[in-house]
Amino acid sequence: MPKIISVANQKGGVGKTTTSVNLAASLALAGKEILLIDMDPQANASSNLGFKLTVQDNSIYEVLTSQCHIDEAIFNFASTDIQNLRILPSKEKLAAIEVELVEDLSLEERPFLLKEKLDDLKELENLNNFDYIFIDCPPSLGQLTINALCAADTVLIPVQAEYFALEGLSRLIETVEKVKDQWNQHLEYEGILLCMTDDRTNLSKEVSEEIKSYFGSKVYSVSIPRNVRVAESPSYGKPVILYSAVSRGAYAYINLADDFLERNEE
Amino acid sequence: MPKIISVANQKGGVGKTTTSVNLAASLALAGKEILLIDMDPQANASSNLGFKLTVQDNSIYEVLTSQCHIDEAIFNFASTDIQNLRILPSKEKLAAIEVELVEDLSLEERPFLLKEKLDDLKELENLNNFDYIFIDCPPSLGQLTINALCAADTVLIPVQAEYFALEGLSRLIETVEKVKDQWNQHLEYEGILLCMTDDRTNLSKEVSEEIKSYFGSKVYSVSIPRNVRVAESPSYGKPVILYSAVSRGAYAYINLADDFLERNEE
Ligand SMILES: Nc1ncnc2c1ncn2[C@@H]1O[C@H](COP(=O)(O)OP(=O)(O)OP(=O)(O)O)[C@@H](O)[C@H]1O
Ligand SMILES: Nc1ncnc2c1ncn2[C@@H]1O[C@H](COP(=O)(O)OP(=O)(O)OP(=O)(O)O)[C@@H](O)[C@H]1O
Ligand SMILES: [Mg+2]
Ligand SMILES: [Mg+2]
Repeated sequence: MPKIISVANQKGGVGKTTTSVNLAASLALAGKEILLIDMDPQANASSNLGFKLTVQDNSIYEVLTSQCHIDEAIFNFASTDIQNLRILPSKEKLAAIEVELVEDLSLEERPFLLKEKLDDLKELENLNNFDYIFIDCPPSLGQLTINALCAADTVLIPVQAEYFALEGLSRLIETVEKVKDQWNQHLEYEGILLCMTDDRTNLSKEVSEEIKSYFGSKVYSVSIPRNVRVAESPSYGKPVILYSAVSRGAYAYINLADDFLERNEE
Repeated sequence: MPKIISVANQKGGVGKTTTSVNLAASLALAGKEILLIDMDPQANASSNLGFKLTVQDNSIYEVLTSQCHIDEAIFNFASTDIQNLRILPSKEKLAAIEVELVEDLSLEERPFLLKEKLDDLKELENLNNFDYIFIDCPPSLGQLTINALCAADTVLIPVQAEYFALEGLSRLIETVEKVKDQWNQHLEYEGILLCMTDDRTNLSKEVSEEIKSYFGSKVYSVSIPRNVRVAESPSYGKPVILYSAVSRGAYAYINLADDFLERNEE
């Protein structure tokens, strides 16, 4: 049974997609079987791995609206360097789901649409050999993120070491606790990851310290520095470890993958 | 009649709140009467100006749900340095509006809830002397952003000079054109603003060039450099021009205010 990890934070631009893609790729490079699900209508995770979908292609939208079976929307990442990374991509149309869910499903059914589809996956022998499934969430606490939290075993929270991101953290924790109480009792924290840190500024250091003192061991000892190679890699359709393996950004995500495996496989 | 400008971009973390707050403050400092409306449940614009609302306080949520009249939710920015900046703050509860709008209002009525409330403002003599009203939008193209676009005369689009932000721009333009066709014929572009630029990286320069070549004169000649003083100012409850007036960030927003007035008042 694969472990399902949602990567979530309603604050925009904190590194959710960058972390989903680069942690998934680093773990695949370490030999793990990985599925990355793009649950954001912006479809940044999909394009970061070179997927630009047309209206005919299947995506998470067709899966959630039962227009296709989940295994018909899973694609291989086209790279000879990483064999075991697959993706369930997104498209713009997914934005319509928020309204469709409210109109079509009852209050009790809405949060579990994605979970049901992932349960379908478990019945399919050939697809069931994933070690980890990552879900990249949009910058909101709407139905898409709620569905991801209800389907997940754990939640990984990227945080930018800045003021607004710190402020939003308490609201995210409230939402996670609510989801845990009402819909998904076994939801736990995978960890809190400091992203785009800059050791030259007091702001970054002070906010990082504040988060570490508040959340203790939940915070990964590895933090991801701001590194232009990380921001460049999506335009080449690659994770940063393939685009610029010797960069500080690639190095940090490889360290994160080590830390992740230590927490999960020891 | 005040001019209404929505500050929108569904991509997260590109500088919507920072631009709304600092452009509004710079224009108020230049003697204009300004109202800033926070239409984001994250309430970052509110906290950037020192407002932390309790459940009893009125906010845009109480206005939209007709629990109070619009003039009962407008507050003065508490600073002797800037007299003519007022704010209609937000609170977390606003997130519930997305679902409430779908359940309570018809498809035709949903986009115009904010516009109707702002029309109420026009009837109130004492409040009608605003020169400009800015609306800070959340990172999505849901009902809150649609309402802001339907209430606005123009839309100001902050863009980060990075790959994902560039990709999302075409989707935002599609949405603006759709709103223009279906609901708000006179909606125009106020301008496209490059935020968090970094002259030391090729990525920032290349993406900036691409945006300028595509959008031409719609792009402000002023761009906002990445400057740590800008990111520090919200933790002091102030716009950057009051927190650190001699910083590159403050200087850029003052230049933007000049450019904005040239486009609007000549
Ligand atoms: N460590 C890093 N160094 C430099 N740039 C980074 C880093 N991490 C992310 N970025 C860049 O910062 C921007 C925001 O990151 P990203 O899009 O991953 O955040 P997000 O939380 O997924 O955003 P959204 O809320 O829109 O989904 C992107 O342009 C990305 O390329
Ligand atoms: N010019 C700048 N220099 C340095 N930091 C900046 C600058 N502009 C914005 N920031 C910081 O970058 C982060 C993102 O900016 P901001 O919150 O304004 O974006 P946003 O588009 O409103 O985000 P959201 O999508 O969550 O609403 C914030 O922490 C902010 O303080
Ligand atoms: Mg993202
Ligand atoms: Mg904002």
